[in-house]
This record gives sequence, structure tokens and C-alpha cells, in this order.
Amino acid sequence: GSPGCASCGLPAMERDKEESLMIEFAKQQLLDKLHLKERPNITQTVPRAALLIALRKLHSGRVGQDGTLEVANSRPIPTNDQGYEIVSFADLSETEIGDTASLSLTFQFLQEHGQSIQVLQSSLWIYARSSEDRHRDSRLSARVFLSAEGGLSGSNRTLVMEKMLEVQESGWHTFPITRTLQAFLDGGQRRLQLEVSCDEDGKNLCSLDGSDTPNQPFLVAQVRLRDDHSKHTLRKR
Amino acid sequence: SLRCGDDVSVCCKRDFYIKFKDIQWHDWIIAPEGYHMNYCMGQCPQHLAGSPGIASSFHATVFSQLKVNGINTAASSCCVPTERRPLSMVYFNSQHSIVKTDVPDMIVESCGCT
Repeated sequence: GSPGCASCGLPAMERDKEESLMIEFAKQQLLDKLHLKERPNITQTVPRAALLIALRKLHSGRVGQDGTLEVANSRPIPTNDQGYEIVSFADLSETEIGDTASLSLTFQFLQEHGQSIQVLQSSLWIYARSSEDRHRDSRLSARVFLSAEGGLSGSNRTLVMEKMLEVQESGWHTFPITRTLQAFLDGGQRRLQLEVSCDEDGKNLCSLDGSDTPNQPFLVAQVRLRDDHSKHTLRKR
Repeated sequence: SLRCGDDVSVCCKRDFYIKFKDIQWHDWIIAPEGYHMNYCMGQCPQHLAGSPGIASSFHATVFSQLKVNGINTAASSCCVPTERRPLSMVYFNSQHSIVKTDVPDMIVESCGCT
């Protein structure tokens, strides 16, 4: 172990006692830096394939079909503000399964008191199956609705955005929801409920074909923590 | 910057690496695999004060003012980090979302005497 600390008077320690102290110190330091009170308990596992797809999208920097640049390459966050990139999977226990079902997604968010989140950019990633009817127009209108918290599927919802999808081939599509997510978080709510409709003759090409599909819908957001107290401090310019 | 060996005398950087698997944290931390919680230790005798480079710390500023003004005090120079870098982390939070963030100034790269 190390010699005693001449200035603080700590006695010399055995090496393994010192090491376990250092490990506890490291754990506490990491939790503090991540603004976590304790280590998260992972109770529901995300299929590894879905995890890899989401992480790949987070870092792909790919230009979306609507020409917007995905979150990964948006404006860099100034280094003195701790920024986060978040990938959130929908709570599938509340999502209906089946090709005629509407795709209703619930995302959980938890905000610490005294802190507010600034959303720099956010998008919803949805996987749409290809149209089975090869002879019809390969473009399909997709709509994203915001459901009132706790509302039933289809009731009391507002249209967030609508866009045309190319469904010649199955594939991923992004729906920018930056303002929607910012308004949701500013409202202090916890459960963001979205409904996605890609209706083709009664079939929803965006619905899930199974709960363990690797093509699970997910939400990507680039956020920055705003410390509410800092709002009241005057800064020297 | 010196790297500490077994016998520590002069200011140096002690490497200390924690593997998340060893502390059962690898289920919620996706990357990296571990954390280099290096730290500085060792003595800074008077003739080493301010070497091997000026340590960027409040203590260094005060100490150099004392020296410039020829004020002899009992204060001694300290062994502190002179270079640090961020730790990039990807982890699950309590809502099972994946979070990626760069935590600034988490890894000590080198040490020096104030």
C-alpha cells in the first residue's frame, strides 16, 4: 500500500483495503458525473440486434430521405455544457402487435428537480415494411400523432407531422420531433405517447410484426442539461 | 510526467484501472469496458516546484505569487494533474434509454508540481 498521508494524517493502508476504497470512490465519482443517485437496475433487456441498429443510427451521420441530417452530426455541443445523446426504446408492453394495429408508442422520461432539458434535435425512427401490392403507387402518407397522456389509442390526439414515405423497399424512416419533445419535457410530463399510422388499404405498414423484432422503433435526441439555478445568475461578459 | 513505480517518492502519476465487469457494472454501462481513474501522488520538494510544467490550479497561482513576492512560507508545492481528458460513456439509464455523453476532465494524463 501507500505510505501514510503526511499532510492529512491518514494512516498507511494495506493494498487491498486501499483498492476497495478507491473503487468505491470511483463508483461515486462516476454516478455524480452522470447525475445518477444510484446505478440503474436493468430489468428489461433490449434485443441485441435492435440495440446495435440504434447505436449504428446514433453514429451513422446518414442523411435522411427527407434531406435532414440525422442527430449524430447536428450542431456540436459547446464543451462546457454537458451534452447527451439519448436513444429511447418504446415501452413495448403497451404497443399493439399485428399488421392492422395502429402503432402506439410510449416513451418514459424522468427529469431531476431543478434541472430542465434543452432539446437540440430529436427524431423518431420507424421501420416501414414494403408495400405488397407492386402495382400501386410506391409512395405512402405516414402520420405521427401525439396522444394525450393516458388517452386511448385513437382518442384525443393531435397531428405532429405528416410526410410521404417511399415504400418500394422496406426500410427505416425518420420523423423530426424536436419541438414536440421540447414541449413535452417543458410540460414536466413523464410519458410521451405517439401514434404512427402508415395506412395502406387498412394495413399499417409501420406496425410491429413481433415484440422481439430487431426493427423496434426508437427515439433519438441530442439534449443539453440546463441547470435552472444558472438561469438566475448574472454572467460577466 | 513520471509514472509511479512501486516505491513512490517524487510526484508521479499512478495508473489505476477499474474494469466494469469486475464491479458488476457492465450490465448498464455499454462502453467503455473500464475507467482509468489515474491519480497523482508523491512529494514535490522545493526545487521541483513548478515542474515539469506549470500545473493549472488555483494553488499554483497562489504559490507563484508568494514566490514572486519573496514571501517565504511553510507552504510546499503539491503534486496535481497537469493534463486531463474526457471520458466518453454509453450507458442505460433507469428508463432503459441508451445515453451517450462525454464527461469532461475524468482521466488524468499527467501530473506535475505546483
